[in-house]
Amino acid sequence: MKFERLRLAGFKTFVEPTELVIAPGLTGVVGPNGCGKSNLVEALRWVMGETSSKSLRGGGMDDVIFGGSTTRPERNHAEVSIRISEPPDDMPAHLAGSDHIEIARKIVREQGSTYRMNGREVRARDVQILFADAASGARSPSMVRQGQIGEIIAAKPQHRRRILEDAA
Amino acid sequence: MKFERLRLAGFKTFVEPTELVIAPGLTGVVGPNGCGKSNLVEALRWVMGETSSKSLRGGGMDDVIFGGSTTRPERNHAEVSIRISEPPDDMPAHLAGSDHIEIARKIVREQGSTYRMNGREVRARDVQILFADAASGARSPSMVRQGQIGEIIAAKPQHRRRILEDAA
Amino acid sequence: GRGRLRAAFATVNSHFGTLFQRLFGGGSAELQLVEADDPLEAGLEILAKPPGKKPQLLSLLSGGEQALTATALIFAVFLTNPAPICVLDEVDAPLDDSNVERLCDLLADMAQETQTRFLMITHNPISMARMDRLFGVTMVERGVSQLVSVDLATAEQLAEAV
Amino acid sequence: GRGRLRAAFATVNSHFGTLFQRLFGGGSAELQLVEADDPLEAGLEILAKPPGKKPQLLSLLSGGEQALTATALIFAVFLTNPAPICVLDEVDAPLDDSNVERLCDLLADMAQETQTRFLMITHNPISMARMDRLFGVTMVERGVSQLVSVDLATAEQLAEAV
Ligand SMILES: Nc1ncnc2c1ncn2[C@@H]1O[C@H](COP(=O)(O)OP(=O)(O)OP(=O)(O)O)[C@@H](O)[C@H]1O
Ligand SMILES: Nc1ncnc2c1ncn2[C@@H]1O[C@H](COP(=O)(O)OP(=O)(O)OP(=O)(O)O)[C@@H](O)[C@H]1O
Ligand SMILES: [Mg+2]
Ligand SMILES: [Mg+2]
Repeated sequence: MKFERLRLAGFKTFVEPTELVIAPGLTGVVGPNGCGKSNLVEALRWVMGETSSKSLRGGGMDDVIFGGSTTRPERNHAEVSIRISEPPDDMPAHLAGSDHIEIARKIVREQGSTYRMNGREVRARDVQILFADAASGARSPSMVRQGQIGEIIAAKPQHRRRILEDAA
Repeated sequence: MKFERLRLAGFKTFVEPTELVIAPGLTGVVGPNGCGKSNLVEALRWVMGETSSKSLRGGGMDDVIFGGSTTRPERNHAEVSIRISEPPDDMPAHLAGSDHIEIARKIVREQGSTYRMNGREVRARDVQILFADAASGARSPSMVRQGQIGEIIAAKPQHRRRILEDAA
Repeated sequence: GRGRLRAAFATVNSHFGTLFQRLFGGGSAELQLVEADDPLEAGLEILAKPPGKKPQLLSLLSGGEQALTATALIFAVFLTNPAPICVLDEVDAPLDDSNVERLCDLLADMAQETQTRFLMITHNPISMARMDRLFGVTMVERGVSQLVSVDLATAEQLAEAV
Repeated sequence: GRGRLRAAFATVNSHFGTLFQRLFGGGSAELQLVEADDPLEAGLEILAKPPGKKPQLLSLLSGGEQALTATALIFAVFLTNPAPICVLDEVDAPLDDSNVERLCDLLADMAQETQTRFLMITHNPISMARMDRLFGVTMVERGVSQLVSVDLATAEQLAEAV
């Protein structure tokens, strides 16, 4: 599996449709404090099936929808999609043989969110399993949140053992 | 009260006698990771009467004594002194009228530490009161430890109130 | 008791609002006592409005915005009763360049106003350049610290020394 | 169960030792299961010996040494089962220049060996210069993020933009 491109609209501070191409090698993301860099990472974790709004620094899950600024009103929905190539072998029937898969998640205020793969609605579990099988996903050890290094250092040894369980 | 100079020997990684002049304005301290910058700050907190070895990142208080390296043996004692000018008015009798005061703290492995002001032995409380009266001291809000900003951010509101108590 | 804490809260809150605006170059912020009517039992919450954004609780700000807001709080408490010395150990680590500049502007102003002497430990070249003088800590002999007075060019090299 | 955890511990520990040496340019480190005989109940302790120093528990290292050691642990777990993408949000903040260089050396090597694509969020000019490409996030309109592809010179200016 390879990650090719992330698209988002209405997600946190990314009101306007935005596209981030994910090319091989090292891609740097820079910008001033508070400009939206960590929001971008949360969009990626969200589309991969994150269920805890607290781990996205929000109260309820609707907090991922653009909440307005001093010049714009709040939005009612948000959508993020990730395009992957070389999918794993055991895909659901309607996707078997596809070279590329577009996984999308959409949320409407007070109505919850829905997932799609190549345009057809699927369950959250289907998306979570797809990424977990590739050692990826919202809670993967390869998604290092801001401040997570500090949490590992401060954690008691019993808590730190949880990291090993990810590897087991 | 003005802080003029810090001297230390045998304290953590400062095995050799070291002197830091504290001049007016902004003094920067730089150097690679692990070279001893935070140890310097702990020396200042220690001489001002710090009683908790845990807050100096140690097990017991003897952990402030140089513990050896791959090329040198451990030491048996450590000493830090701070020289201040313009002391407050209500000093102990033997110091009344002095322009400068040298506060020193010495520790000997397994024998605890002793405090001196201008060469005469005093109690820990005398040193702690001297600095507390000048809004300073080991626990003063003006001594911002590495990682303390992160602790304030992560603290629950009940814990954060403690900061106000320092100001009361 | 309660009276002293209420008075301290009012003083710290007023300093905090001013310092927040200086560090963020605008916006506004305030402290709130929450979770109990008795100030001795209450929690301290922070409501911050970075310039051009909606007011948010501290937990919803970005990493750098949180650090800058917490720094404003620490200085608000400090200014309530200025100490003769203030030591800051890598408080600039999460900040971008323009926030580091504003932090150093504030430090320079406070050093003038309060006669306080500041020690700032930093890896940031912008902060280094704003100091009145620099000391380098080296470990020429591994495990053994040595303190040397340095100029800016040496300091930047030192930060690169293994 | 216990067997899988013991096997994972052995693999992660061996990666961890190698990665620690690469990130510190020497020394050695190991993981230990402590506080219980049953690995499912035990705690994970870290013993680290930076080059030229005596071995210490993680809590006795400096801020930067702790961050670098924890980073070695995260990558040890990652290498046990490499994911197609790895995202690092300001992991270089507490590091000095030579540690940032070694971290970037390691990332470049891993990107080659594992085909993993890395996204690194950073304020550090040294890290920026080591990336294959850079995206800038700006807030030309306050409260609204915009993503632009940038070159190094622009990226450094962007980090200074208010
Ligand atoms: N739903 C939302 N609608 C609008 N703004 C939001 C929403 N959720 C979060 N924000 C804003 O996004 C900003 C945080 O952005 P983010 O954490 O991505 O910044 P960052 O670029 O990572 O900064 P730093 O360098 O300080 O870590 C905050 O100012 C916050 O108020
Ligand atoms: N009693 C002691 N004897 C010898 N070495 C000690 C002693 N106590 C601590 N150390 C060593 O001091 C080092 C930590 O130094 P310190 O925390 O001051 O580094 P620093 O310059 O602040 O680094 P950073 O930039 O990473 O924060 C550690 O490597 C630790 O092992
Ligand atoms: Mg961030
Ligand atoms: Mg330090």
